[in-house]
Amino acid sequence: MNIFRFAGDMSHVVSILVLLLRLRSSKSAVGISLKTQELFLIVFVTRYLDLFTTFYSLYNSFMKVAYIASTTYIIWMIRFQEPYKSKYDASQDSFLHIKFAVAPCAGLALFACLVKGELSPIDILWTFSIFLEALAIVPQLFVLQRYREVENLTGHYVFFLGAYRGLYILNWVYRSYYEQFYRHNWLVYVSGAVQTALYVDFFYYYVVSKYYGGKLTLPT
Amino acid sequence: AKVAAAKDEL
Repeated sequence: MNIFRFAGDMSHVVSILVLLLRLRSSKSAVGISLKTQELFLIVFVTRYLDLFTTFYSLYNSFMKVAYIASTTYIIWMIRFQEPYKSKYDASQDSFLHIKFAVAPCAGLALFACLVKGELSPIDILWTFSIFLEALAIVPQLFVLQRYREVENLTGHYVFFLGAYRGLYILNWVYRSYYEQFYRHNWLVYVSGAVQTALYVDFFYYYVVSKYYGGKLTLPT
Repeated sequence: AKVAAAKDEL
């Protein structure tokens, strides 16, 4: 564990708490992409299968369970609980059908694992989750774009999620310098970089709006 | 054993 990784994890936790606060305080899921939450749940469930095979630390296991549980809860709220359910507008969240994200990532993961000779289902699903995570934020970014004016807490949610990814890149740099038994994984680096790059545009408008103290409005 | 990057991460 290093400071970047821990700060990244905490940023991720804060983002989830902010999202829950956002849902509860406004009593609606307008501006929130259910699709992104569902993609994240697929990511967590396929990546954290090692909960059953490898024990890293209590912290690690606890966080994995917490991510799966909180994301499941958020999806349940938006899909089945009032008033979120009736206010959720699926037509605003139409970009990127789940299967068009899952299928290419699954194909790519299978190919990558064949090349690397990692043929256990857990390895293949883990690699799949690395690719899918890079795409998971895309529907949320499109929902923001549709409404243009981003509600405060929703903006913070995306900001903390982006900060988490940015801090993870610093964590990989740190680890490669200071950990003796560290093996590079370029697939992780590339998809992590792609994932972070997706946030850059949002970050720019977020920081500018905070600097000038105005509302966060995205350009058309 | 070497741990591959990110396998022990969240």
